[in-house]
Amino acid sequence: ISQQVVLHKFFQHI
Amino acid sequence: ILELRLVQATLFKNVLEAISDLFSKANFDFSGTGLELQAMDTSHVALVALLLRAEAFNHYLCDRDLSMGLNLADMAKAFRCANNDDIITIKAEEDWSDTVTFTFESPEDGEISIFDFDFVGTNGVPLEIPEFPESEYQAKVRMPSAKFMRICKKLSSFGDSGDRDTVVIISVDKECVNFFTRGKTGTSTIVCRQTQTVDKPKEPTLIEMKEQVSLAFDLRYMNSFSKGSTLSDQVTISLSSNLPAVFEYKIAETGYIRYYMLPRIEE
Repeated sequence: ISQQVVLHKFFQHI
Repeated sequence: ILELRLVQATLFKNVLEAISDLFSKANFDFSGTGLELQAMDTSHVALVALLLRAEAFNHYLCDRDLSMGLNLADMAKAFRCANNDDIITIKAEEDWSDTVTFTFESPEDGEISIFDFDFVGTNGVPLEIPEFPESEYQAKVRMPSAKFMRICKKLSSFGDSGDRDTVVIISVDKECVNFFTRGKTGTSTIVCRQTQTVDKPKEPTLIEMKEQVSLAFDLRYMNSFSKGSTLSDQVTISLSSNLPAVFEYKIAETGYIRYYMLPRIEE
């Protein structure tokens, strides 16, 4: 089972 | 004032075909350097960033930065009415009246079609996307874009069977890249070896690997990304377990289209 991480959060947190 | 002209509609038609099925709205940023477009799908899983430098246009005048959200489905419909050799003019007036005008002119019979698009809100784009250093990617694969599209189609025909959530695992080791998917009654693996033959120097598959990597992605997104093949002969896939994968198509000398997607992680 795998989960998709959303990009919006990723780019806002870097 | 904003006034741009392209003597062949093909480039813009291809751009819209490459993004309009996955992304419903996009942010268009016009500046002195060119057009930067960014869009994110509604589930915030995939992002596309396009750059078309001013030199990509036959005429480019933009004396003030202008950012506009546009509905891509409407634009794609309009552009399907344009012939490949139509001359496109893009204009926005000084009063920034929240509309932009696209004009298609047929050089053969002089017929002119005019479309005005109202600005719309976008899904949280544009975002600040840093250029990650090359060293942060575990592997890079460059291959002919037609080959990548063919691989996505093959995997879909096997894995799909109406399942929207088919996952593809891309694994890279020294000399080959494997695309693996699971169907209802079995699995499918496509192995691509590194090639650089003398008779086909323009169609190499090149693999740069720092360490072995194996990452899972949604096939339906990859399938949409593969539509960038109309814009470039080659695609470069940059893979890292900590960064969004980048599927990049260089557009001649004048820009690029990059699709970003994070790999799936084990729960």
